[in-house]
Amino acid sequence: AFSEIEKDEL
Amino acid sequence: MNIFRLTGDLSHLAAIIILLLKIWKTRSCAGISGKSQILFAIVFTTRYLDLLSSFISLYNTSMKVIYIGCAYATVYLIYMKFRATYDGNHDSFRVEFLVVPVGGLAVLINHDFSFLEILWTFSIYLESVAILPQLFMISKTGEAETITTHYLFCLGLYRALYIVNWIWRYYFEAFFDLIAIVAGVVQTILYCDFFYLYVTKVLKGKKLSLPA
Repeated sequence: AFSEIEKDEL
Repeated sequence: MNIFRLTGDLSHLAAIIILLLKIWKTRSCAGISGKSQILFAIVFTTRYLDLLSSFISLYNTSMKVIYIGCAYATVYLIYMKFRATYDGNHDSFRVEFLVVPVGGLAVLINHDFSFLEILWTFSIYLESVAILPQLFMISKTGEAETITTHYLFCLGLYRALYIVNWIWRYYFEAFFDLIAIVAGVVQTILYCDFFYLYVTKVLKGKKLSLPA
């Protein structure tokens, strides 16, 4: 799912 | 990281600092919506819970700490230190009409039905409408201090720059997050009439006053 992608934005 | 996201973050940081300094230097929060500032504190708290669990970069972590620290410091100044100057009568937007629908939407539409992901989604949706109490207050008082308009301009500009960042990331990194994009577009649209007034009035040295 999407949440695997690192959330790197503030 | 790209230049649009970096300038967006710096514009956001500038807005937060401008507001904090305005309240601290003038020892007054006249014209400032405490409700919007509470919503922003909630936005940062629910979005940056991963501060404890994941480390992305020194920049990422330090900016999150600064945002959260300034947000709570601003709320403290408004509701504690300078509460005598808080204009509660004009800060009358019913925030429950924002928080409840946003909370429901975050549970229904998200990327992953997990605790942190739903909180992040809630934070993204809430941020897109968090400025409404402030804009509502300005429409009720019919005017805004010039420093407050600079704060709002930087705040609106930050998410507009993020939209450019998302376009950039779509083409060069094949990355896009529809939830953040849709909420960011809504958020930026809410500033449009303020942007018009800011450019046509404040930048020409006039005071921002709405036809009452």
